[in-house]
Amino acid sequence: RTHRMPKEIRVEPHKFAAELIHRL
Amino acid sequence: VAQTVRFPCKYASSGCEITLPHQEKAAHEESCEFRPYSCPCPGASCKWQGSLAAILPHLMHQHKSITTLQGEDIVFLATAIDLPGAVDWVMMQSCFDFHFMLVLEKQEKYSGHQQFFAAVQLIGTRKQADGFAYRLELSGHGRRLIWEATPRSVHEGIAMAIMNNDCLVFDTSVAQLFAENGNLGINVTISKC
Repeated sequence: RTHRMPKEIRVEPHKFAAELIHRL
Repeated sequence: VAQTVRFPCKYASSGCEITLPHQEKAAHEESCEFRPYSCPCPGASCKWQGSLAAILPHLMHQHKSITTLQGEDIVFLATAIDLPGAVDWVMMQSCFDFHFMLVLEKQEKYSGHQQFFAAVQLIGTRKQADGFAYRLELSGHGRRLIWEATPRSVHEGIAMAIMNNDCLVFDTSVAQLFAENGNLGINVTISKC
């Protein structure tokens, strides 16, 4: 059984905390 | 009298039919399935609350930057892990007809000591979450670091799990062992148990 390479996804850093400051 | 009288759960209007003595109310209401769900995104910035069915539409409309990948076995490549300060990397993994939110969080719980915390939460109830297991694996350069656990439900959220270190925890020096070009690949596998 060939080992199927799992799919990869690039995830950018997210400053959720900054999101609030951005919204104020 | 207060001990004999039974009070309705405060989420009766949302459909909970349970009545209980006063001293049992708080504990029940904390885990009541009719309690509104909060936004599962890390960080306390989003104040949204709503039903379980409304979570996915909320994420799609209000948190468009969160991408979803299909499959039980994926690689979550967190980029720029050397970014200073408290940072989150969030993605969704969909498999078994469910959506799982994967969170990697960098935090400085103790001053001068930055750590990474990684956990998975199911967009579903606690009971549904108990039917799954997740596995996080860091591997590279002849090394392997694995964490396996039951996903939290978005009803509980992962803030408590992170606070109690009840998730994958590693510090920046360990992260550097597995990172390449400032990116960290985490292999995430979801399975039914």
